[in-house]
Amino acid sequence: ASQLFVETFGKVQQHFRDVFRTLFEGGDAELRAVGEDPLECEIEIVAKPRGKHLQSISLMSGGERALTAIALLFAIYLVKPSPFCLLDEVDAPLDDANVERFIRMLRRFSKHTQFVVITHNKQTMEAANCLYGVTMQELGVSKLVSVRFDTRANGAAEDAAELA
Amino acid sequence: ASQLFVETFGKVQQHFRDVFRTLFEGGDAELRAVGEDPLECEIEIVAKPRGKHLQSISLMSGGERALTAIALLFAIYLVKPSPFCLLDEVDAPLDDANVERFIRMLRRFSKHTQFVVITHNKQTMEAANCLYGVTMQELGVSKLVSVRFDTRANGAAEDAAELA
Amino acid sequence: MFLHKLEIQGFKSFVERTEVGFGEGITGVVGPNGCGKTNVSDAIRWVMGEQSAHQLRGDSMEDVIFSGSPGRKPLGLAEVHLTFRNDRGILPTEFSEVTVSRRVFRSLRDIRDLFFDTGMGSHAYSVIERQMVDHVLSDNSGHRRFLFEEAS
Amino acid sequence: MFLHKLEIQGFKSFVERTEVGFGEGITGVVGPNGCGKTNVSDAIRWVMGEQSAHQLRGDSMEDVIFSGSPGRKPLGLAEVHLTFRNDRGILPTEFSEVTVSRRVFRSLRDIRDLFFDTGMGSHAYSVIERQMVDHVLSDNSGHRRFLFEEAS
Ligand SMILES: Nc1ncnc2c1ncn2[C@@H]1O[C@H](COP(=O)(O)OP(=O)(O)OP(=O)(O)O)[C@@H](O)[C@H]1O
Ligand SMILES: Nc1ncnc2c1ncn2[C@@H]1O[C@H](COP(=O)(O)OP(=O)(O)OP(=O)(O)O)[C@@H](O)[C@H]1O
Ligand SMILES: [Mg+2]
Ligand SMILES: [Mg+2]
Repeated sequence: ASQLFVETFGKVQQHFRDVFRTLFEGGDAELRAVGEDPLECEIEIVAKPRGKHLQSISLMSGGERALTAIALLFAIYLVKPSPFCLLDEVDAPLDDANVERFIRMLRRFSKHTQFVVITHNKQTMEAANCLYGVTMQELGVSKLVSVRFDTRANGAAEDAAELA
Repeated sequence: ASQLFVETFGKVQQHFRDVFRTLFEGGDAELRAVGEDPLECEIEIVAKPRGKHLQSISLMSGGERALTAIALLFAIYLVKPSPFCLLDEVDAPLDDANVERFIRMLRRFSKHTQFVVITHNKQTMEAANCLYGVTMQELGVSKLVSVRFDTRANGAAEDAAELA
Repeated sequence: MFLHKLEIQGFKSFVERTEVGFGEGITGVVGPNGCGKTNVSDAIRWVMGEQSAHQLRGDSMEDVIFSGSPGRKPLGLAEVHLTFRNDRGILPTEFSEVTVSRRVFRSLRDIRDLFFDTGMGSHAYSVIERQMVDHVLSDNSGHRRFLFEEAS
Repeated sequence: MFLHKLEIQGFKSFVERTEVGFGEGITGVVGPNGCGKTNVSDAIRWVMGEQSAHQLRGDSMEDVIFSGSPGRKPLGLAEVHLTFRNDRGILPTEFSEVTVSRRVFRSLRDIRDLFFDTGMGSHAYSVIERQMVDHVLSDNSGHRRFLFEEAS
């Protein structure tokens, strides 16, 4: 078990560095296992966006931390792909340019993984293959409506925006 | 001191209910002091948006909790106005309609309080009297630029959006 | 494709039977604050075996049953069914379609409580995610008291 | 109007002297992730007396001094000045303008450390605010390990 953990962790470490560099368009990042016993060690995350110092993620900005967590999630998926994945408003702290990078990566992964993405962000809505709106027109009662189904009509994002 | 706390708390309770009802366009909310000793008691927050049950804020949605916290902040300001207030991306979990309600309240309070509001939201940017952009064109070095100064030019929000 | 469809009935704010079909790639879910989007993801986690009522923002598992609205009485049952297409043989079975289901019935005492409206029980202040929100409503009520004393 | 202007020099990513003028009402601050917006609010909290380095996301107060960039060496001093107009007599003084200032110098040992690049010291994993992020990178490394073991 300890051997399997070390191997898997090694693969995730490698992928994490690559995915981080893709999402941050440069820079560097590391997952560090701290401690003697592989089954007892703690895991630290250090990252260095372009032009900045290698530092614990606690010193990064809100948006940088969110993007780093997204990088870790995708790195784990590369080692052990999940058939589906649920994301709830993970794009909330990201600026427009970072949302775009996030979406580009999401699209690539979505060839092998189904994603259910809850969002308030117009760019993210636009990237969905299929879009559902949830409303509470009757007080306290949720109702689901299909906004778009793989047609990519331009009007769909505006309809969704009105719902949101 | 205990007497002063009870009086102040009573005023905040009253305002919290009113501000909540304004931001949620109805519903109800309460601040409850739990315990015998006013100087030792714990403070609970319960809220009931329209059509929903009175429940602890832990059962509300992400956006509803954020808006409730904003209501509490403004309620405290009504009892003890602060000359200035710093808000860092508090509008991130709010949908478009709630951002609009938040802004309407912000504008009213801004007659007596100066607000410094950090945001990624286009509507909030639009509401600012004066807008600064921060950029890092030189890696690792922040630079502040004035985007708009009380002219409300239409182009300003787009310039800000490009910066953001 | 793996995830095929989700059926929700009586689960949290989804009092009516609701069906969500999943296609290839990215399925987006949008809507105003408080309309039920996270409740959809709660339903998926619940039917996939989530054991912690706290993770579903409740006190007990029965908190996921529709608890009523101005126009509707509370229900006594919540159920969720999640259907998978097994064409890629991901699941260790020869069936081409697999449905996972979960139900919870309201206990008799809970129904009595509903009628007597005991209010919100022992929910204490909660952790709220946003940074400023942490300052206003922190998990540590000493902090919140400090805010009031500051206002005194 | 009360808040008049903020001057930042050598504080975090603001290596150059930067001046922010405040007008009536709402002053908005925008920009991409990581460009320095929260650092502006950190500067205000710091000059107003914030004692906790942790609240400013650092280990010690010296972490607020500009620590260098590809094109610039680290500085040895950070200073922030916040000027108030006192026309409404909010401050208990007869002066019409009041400036609060704060400085911190880098200690000699810290300068030596910078040259030997000891890396990031004992920063442990941090609490991250977003909900999914809590699951991926929780403060409890047992949780994060679980994620890896799940992947094993
Ligand atoms: N058992 C229940 N019965 C009826 N309504 C419930 C129940 N449990 C939760 N709710 C309601 O569901 C709503 C929460 O919905 P949800 O968390 O899905 O919102 P959301 O769409 O994710 O919003 P946001 O964008 O703010 O995150 C709450 O207002 C709550 O009152
Ligand atoms: N002492 C320092 N010297 C140089 N740079 C620093 C120092 N302390 C922090 N920084 C840098 O400042 C950046 C953080 O900026 P800040 O938190 O203000 O971003 P932000 O504009 O609020 O972004 P977001 O929109 O993601 O919240 C980090 O990338 C960090 O590397
Ligand atoms: Mg939600
Ligand atoms: Mg920030």
